[in-house]
Amino acid sequence: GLEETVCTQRLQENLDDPSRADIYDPEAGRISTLNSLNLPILRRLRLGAARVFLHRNAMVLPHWNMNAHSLMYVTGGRLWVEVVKSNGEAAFKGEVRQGQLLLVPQGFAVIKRSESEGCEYIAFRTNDNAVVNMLTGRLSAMAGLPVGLVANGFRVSLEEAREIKYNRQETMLAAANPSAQGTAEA
Amino acid sequence: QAPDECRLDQLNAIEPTNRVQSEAGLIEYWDPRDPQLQCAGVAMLRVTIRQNGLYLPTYSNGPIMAFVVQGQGVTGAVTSGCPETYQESQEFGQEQQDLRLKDMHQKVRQMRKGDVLVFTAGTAHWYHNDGNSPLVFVALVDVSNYGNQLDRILRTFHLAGSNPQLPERSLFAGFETEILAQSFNIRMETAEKLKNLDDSRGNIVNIPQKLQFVRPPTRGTTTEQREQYPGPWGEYDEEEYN
Repeated sequence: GLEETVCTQRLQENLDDPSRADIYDPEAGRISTLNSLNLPILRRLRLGAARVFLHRNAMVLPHWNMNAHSLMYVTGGRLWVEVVKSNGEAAFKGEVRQGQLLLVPQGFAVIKRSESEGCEYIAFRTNDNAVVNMLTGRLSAMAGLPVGLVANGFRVSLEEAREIKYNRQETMLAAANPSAQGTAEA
Repeated sequence: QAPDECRLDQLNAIEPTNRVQSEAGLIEYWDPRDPQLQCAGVAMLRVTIRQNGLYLPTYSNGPIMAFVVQGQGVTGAVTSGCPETYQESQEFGQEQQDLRLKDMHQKVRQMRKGDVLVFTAGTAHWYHNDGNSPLVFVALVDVSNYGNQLDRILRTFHLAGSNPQLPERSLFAGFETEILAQSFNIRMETAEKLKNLDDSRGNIVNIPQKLQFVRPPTRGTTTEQREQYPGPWGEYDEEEYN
């Protein structure tokens, strides 16, 4: 019976098709994720992937990988990446160009921002249900904390704590607008 | 597991060897090189939070199981993608049209002596001692769990706070201020504060006034009061509630 079961199982998935995007922002770009829910064989392999297309000056907002390493291979353009390890020191801060590979270890915090020509990359993940935790944005860890805790933890006013929690309403992708610096919206 | 990690010729009762003092508490670690802990593939720590102390949000590279030895408090875990279901009632602005929530955050939980708490690897969590005595819990971090894909060394990632003794700083300290301000859409001065660079309070900080957050009322006031009214299956009497 293998010819009708194991031998016919789905082994491929196209992640470049824009209509398949799981996360989409017309200003910033799109992300298509691959995990064991949309490609079941990955459950056995314990692997996953994400295909990311960023428009020029777009950001993947700061986050950490909860349960996987992520190996990012740039297929086009350039990307500014900052990776921070557990003691708060930068593990990587620099540009990653087409053809280069960068490991973002589990738990390490990372920010990515595409350069002027935009960027695209594939991220291989060492878990079939890799989960990302955001540090900013509507669904982030910061948004999930009480405002009083944010104020005390960072020694900021309640108003600043609210800005930290709520000023960024996107979830994962955002257009980086350099001119917006220093003019935070309440 | 490396072949020589479980050569246990003799077992010993062991006590914590490393102490990290913070403004409002203490974290004690058992020696991670102890053969017994290496064999078990775990890291162990004991946390003491003084009255009004707040253990700032952290996450680690393995699942955590903690047991509350003494005291009571509040804990919260921020789970990826979960909504902020604890919401403070809406307030009206000057025009009676500027409707907004004062605050909203993810669920918080009461913790008290005897409780076991668990957190998955990479889940940020915090604790606050709102009781009248020190809050003490002992925690196991399963660094050999499949959930940990780093090495078997306990790594704690801090969302806030810094500890000059270790030295350990918050994750935000490692980012450039400019890209942080862009990410959060906040002023550069606020982004600078996020980095906690001149903060020497450690990871457990003192809350000058009682920490305010949205939470439902608790049943009863003390453990003793509750234990006077055990229900038929050991539950507490709820006759005063509809």
